[in-house]
Parts: sequence; C-alpha cells; structure tokens
Amino acid sequence: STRSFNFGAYHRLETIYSWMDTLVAQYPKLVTKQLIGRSYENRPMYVLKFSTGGNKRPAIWIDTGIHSREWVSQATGVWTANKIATDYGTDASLTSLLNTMDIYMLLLANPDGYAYTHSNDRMWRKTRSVNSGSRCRGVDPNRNWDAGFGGPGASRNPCSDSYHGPSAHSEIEVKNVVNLIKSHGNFKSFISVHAYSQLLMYPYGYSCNSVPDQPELDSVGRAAVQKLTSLHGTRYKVGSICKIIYQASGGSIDWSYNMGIKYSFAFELRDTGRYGFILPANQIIPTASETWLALKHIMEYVRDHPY
Amino acid sequence: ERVFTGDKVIRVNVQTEQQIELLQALETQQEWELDFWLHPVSTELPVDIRVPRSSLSYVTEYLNANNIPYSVVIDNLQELLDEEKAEMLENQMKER
Repeated sequence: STRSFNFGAYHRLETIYSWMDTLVAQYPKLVTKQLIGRSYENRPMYVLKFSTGGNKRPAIWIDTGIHSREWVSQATGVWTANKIATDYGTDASLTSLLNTMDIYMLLLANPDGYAYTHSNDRMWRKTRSVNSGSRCRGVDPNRNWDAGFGGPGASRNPCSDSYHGPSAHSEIEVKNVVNLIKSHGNFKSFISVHAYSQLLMYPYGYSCNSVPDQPELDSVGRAAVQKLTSLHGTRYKVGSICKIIYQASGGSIDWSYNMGIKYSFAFELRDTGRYGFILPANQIIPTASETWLALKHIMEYVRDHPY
Repeated sequence: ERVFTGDKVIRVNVQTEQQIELLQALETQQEWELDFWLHPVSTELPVDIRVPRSSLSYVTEYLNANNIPYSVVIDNLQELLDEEKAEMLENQMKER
C-alpha cells in the first residue's frame, strides 16, 4: 500500500507506476490514472488526475522529471501526489481548491530517459529517440516545444544535451502533453519541476522581453518562494528564465504561456551545486515539503484569480 | 552500465566576460566529453562541469593557463552514485 512506500527514497519507474495504482485504489473518489500516450520506447505515460467531479473544470498541470537525471524532481512529484490525496478533506484550502478545480500530475514526463538513468547512464537527460544520420540519441524535451523553437540556448547538434530535435513537438513525450493540454482546453496553470539551482521562473526563456503578465507572475513567484523559504530556510531566486538562467528556446512553460495559460512557472529545486543531480535521498522529503508550500501558494492564487 | 569512476564535478565562479567566452569555447570542444551541469552564461551564475577522468589534466591546464579559478565539488562521482544505488537497493528490500 502507499503506506509501505518510502517517499524519502528514490525508486525505479516500475515501482513508481505500481505505487500510482495503489494511490488510485486508496482514493478512488479523488484520484484517477489516465494513459495519455506512450513514449518512444513504448512505455506508458500516465497522468494522475485529482478531481471531485465536473467536466473539464479549470485545471492545474504539474509535471516532474522531464529531464530524467534530475531525480529529486520525480521524487518530489510522487511525494506531492501523495500529499494532495492525503490532505484533501482535512486541509480546508486544498479541499476548496479541489472542489472547484482539477489537478493533473505527470510524475515521469520522460519515462525512457528515467529508465535509462537507472539501467545504463545516471547522467542521462534527454529522451531516447534515434536521430537519423547520427550515432547520438535523444532530444532535449525542454527545447522541443513550439515556442521560439530552434532559437538561442538550444543546439542543432544531436550529440548535444540541449539538442532541440528535428522539429517542434517531434518528441512523442512532448506531443502527448501538447495533445492533452489542447484537447482539455481549460488549463489555467502549467508548472514544470526541474532541478537544480533553487530558482522559481516564469516565461520567457526564448526571449528576454518581459511577458505582459510579468509583474503579476513575479509577485506571485516571490510570495510563493517566501513560503518555501519559511520551512527550512532554503533560498530561491525568482525571475524570468531568460534573465535568471539563460536564454533558452523551445521550453514548455513558454509554450503553455503562449497558449494562454497565464500562470506558467518552472521550478529548479535543490540544491545549488554541492550535490547537483545526485541529491542525497535524505533531502527528498525536506525538498518536497518546502516545494509544496510554494506550489500550494501558486495553486491557491490561481483558484482565487479566475480568468 | 556507464561508470563514472574518477570523474570530478568542478565549480567555476566566473568573474569576467572573457572567462565566460573561454568556458563557452571549452564547451564546444566535444572531444573532451565535458558535461556542463550549469552552463557559462553570466558572471552572476556559477558553472558546474562534470569532467571525465580522461579529460581532467587538459581541463585543469586550460583553466590554470587562463587564470580561471575553480574548485572540486565532487571528487569521485562514481562513489556518490554507488552510495545512491546501495541506498536505493536497501530501501527496496525494506519496502518488500
């Protein structure tokens, strides 16, 4: 059962997938598992939908693990999914949110890459698609979105870790999400969780020009980070991707913002480089717990500011 | 399974635009198989690089020759990965 699952440990894909089934079985009135497609190597891609009813209610999207080596991201996703399921009904704010909105969580946004980090190469970041004419595999799934595609901060070289791919949405893992978001049509927030550097970012990455909603996104981000810091003192920077990391085109939250999903954010979780992608497992729960405070703040704001 | 024995992760705190350009040039040299965990983009952001053991002497000479200060953050990446894997296996047994 979900009680014997240790959220303070890293797990293989199969274990996470079977845990998802136990979560659905344990909270059938709230949580459903939806198959949104299959990966390049034919692994299923499941979304956990948290909903108390209604059809295509305003929704919040959260994905973790699109860069497969950023393990604390997937682990935070699993902890957060459990948190939502267990706190619904007791946390008044979360309960009121779920009584009017839905939450969709894609815990393993890059299943092939994640499986590969366990079986072959812990440092793998990209998808595992074959690039014709090249011995190098994989596309950077966060440079493959149709938002400034092929621009600065992405590479044309298939051997590069930031290879943008032959065309926008060429990666099936990206296309599966695009199709779901488009067919649903009522997403109000899109949050993508990465690691590391301790940043909370908003669009754009492909351009350093400010988005129209920059002042609001910045203030929501700063308030969310304040809550995150309050738990363990972890310090975050807030800003647009282009200004606080680097110009990077073809990113997911640029695409979602341009689709009209105003509250688009990206997290870079712990740490700031002491361990980088190899964050010790004993930091998973502290990282997830503090991130939850920021996520919850953003979700509550989205609930209270319909558009 | 790919092994990273002897690979180091180094942190470079760039101070000048010229140092950024030198690191960006280094990043394009694919033969050294450097894995930039954080990329050289501004003097306000650190640069983290996983350096394969076979490329270590070249990279350190390059950095020293250009007076680019760096520190070793992870001395032997494979050791850290072995610990991580051992912890995961131990947990799997407990969960079962």
